[in-house]
Amino acid sequence: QIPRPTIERLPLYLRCLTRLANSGVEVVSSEELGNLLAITSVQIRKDLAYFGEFGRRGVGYDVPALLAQVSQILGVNRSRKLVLVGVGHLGQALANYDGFREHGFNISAIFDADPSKIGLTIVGQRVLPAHRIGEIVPQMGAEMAIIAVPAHAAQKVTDALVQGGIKAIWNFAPVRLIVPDHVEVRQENMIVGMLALSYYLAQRER
Amino acid sequence: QIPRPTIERLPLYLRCLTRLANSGVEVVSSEELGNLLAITSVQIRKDLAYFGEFGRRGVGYDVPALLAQVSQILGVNRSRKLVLVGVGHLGQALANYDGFREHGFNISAIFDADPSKIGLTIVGQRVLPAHRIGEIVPQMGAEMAIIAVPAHAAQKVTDALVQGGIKAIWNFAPVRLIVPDHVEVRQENMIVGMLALSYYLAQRER
Ligand SMILES: NC(=O)c1ccc[n+]([C@@H]2O[C@H](COP(=O)([O-])OP(=O)(O)OC[C@H]3O[C@@H](n4cnc5c(N)ncnc54)[C@H](O)[C@@H]3O)[C@@H](O)[C@H]2O)c1
Ligand SMILES: NC(=O)c1ccc[n+]([C@@H]2O[C@H](COP(=O)([O-])OP(=O)(O)OC[C@H]3O[C@@H](n4cnc5c(N)ncnc54)[C@H](O)[C@@H]3O)[C@@H](O)[C@H]2O)c1
Repeated sequence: QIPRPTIERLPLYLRCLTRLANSGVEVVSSEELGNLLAITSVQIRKDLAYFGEFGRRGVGYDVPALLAQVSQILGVNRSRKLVLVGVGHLGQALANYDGFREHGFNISAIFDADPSKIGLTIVGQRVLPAHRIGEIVPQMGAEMAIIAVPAHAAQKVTDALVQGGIKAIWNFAPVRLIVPDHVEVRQENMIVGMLALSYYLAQRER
Repeated sequence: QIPRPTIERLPLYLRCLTRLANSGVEVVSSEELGNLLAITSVQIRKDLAYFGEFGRRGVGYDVPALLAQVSQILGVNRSRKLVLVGVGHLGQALANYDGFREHGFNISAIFDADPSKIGLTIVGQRVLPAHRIGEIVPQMGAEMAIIAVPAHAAQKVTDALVQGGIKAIWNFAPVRLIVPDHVEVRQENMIVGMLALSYYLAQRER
């Protein structure tokens, strides 16, 4: 079982290695990676050791090879279809965010329950009525979904997505979703960021 | 030095204790808290021990007292003024999010550089031109800011905010900000959530 903090650092290694590869760097040491990421070189070696033997002592890591390994571990070595449910303020922001597309995550269907939104075109997708999730999602073969609906609607939307074959859900609604074991849910608590920042401010004021 | 994962769990304790207090619960054990939060009771006791002696062995925690303590630790026992810079897709979503107001974080000024946005009213605030940050922010006495501008503009906006007295910045732009030691920056990498989810999907496919 790999610790969650290690998994959360993998995307940072991916981004850093991608930048190094794009600027033609062939080899990088864990110390150099550490300086770029403000993470200790010991932590980097420990994280990567969970996944296999990379790099040679005294020489460092082969950048293209390590990049390919980390991409595979993160499952970004192929493109993935995303379903977005809810295009209110947050849904619109997420739909327009280029960062997902850059990593091969393409929003392939957008659903909402608001008649004034259904039929609009957002990032090239016509907004579809939420009651058709069960019919359309299985046809797409999508596996990942983002939920950006109000808390009261989130569980019902989840049930329809899971029935349609979705296996991984990123939930922004402030409610704990009940899903079968084979479905992974990432609960996003955006207030956590604000409160963590407030903690540091309160500490400095003491 | 308190570990970052502990700090990131405090907001979850705050929310849970708030719900318990609102439903009239007087005492709660670490086991009960653990069940509600899907965190082990050992972890809860360890986290809280960093901040002092709470609860009595065999009896549990006094909910209103612990709630007051955690609120103070997180600095939410008083309201705070927030500055938002950038009201594009993400900025608008953040401005409209009730979760911040509920914890006493009030958006007290909004800035943007786009002439078509300046002068609009968003959540009761007229959007102000970004070049006035240095003049207006010191008058407000605000200490926290959210940055939702493109990467190329983020450092310049940061410099103006820091000069204006801002001490804590939540940065959504994908660029590392350079700030003096007295300023705390929380870097938000929203792609991390997507990639962590993708990791679990890739693992299940093995
Ligand atoms: N705005 C933020 O920055 C932010 C931050 C953190 C969390 N959240 C959470 O994300 C969710 C969305 O927030 P928002 O600000 O975009 O809200 P919003 O009200 O602007 O948007 C919600 C959207 O969901 C749609 N919807 C409602 N019921 C639906 C259903 N059954 N099926 C499909 N679509 C449905 C609505 O029509 C609307 O378009 C909320 O749960 C909120 O608490 C928002
Ligand atoms: N949209 C998302 O879900 C998302 C997710 C993660 C990160 N981000 C990041 O957040 C930032 C904002 O994203 P967005 O989707 O809202 O982009 P956007 O282009 O819709 O909005 C950017 C806003 O910043 C304003 N701006 C530009 N230069 C400025 C300056 N010098 N001073 C003040 N305002 C200025 C623009 O006028 C615009 O209103 C970007 O850096 C993006 O990479 C966005």
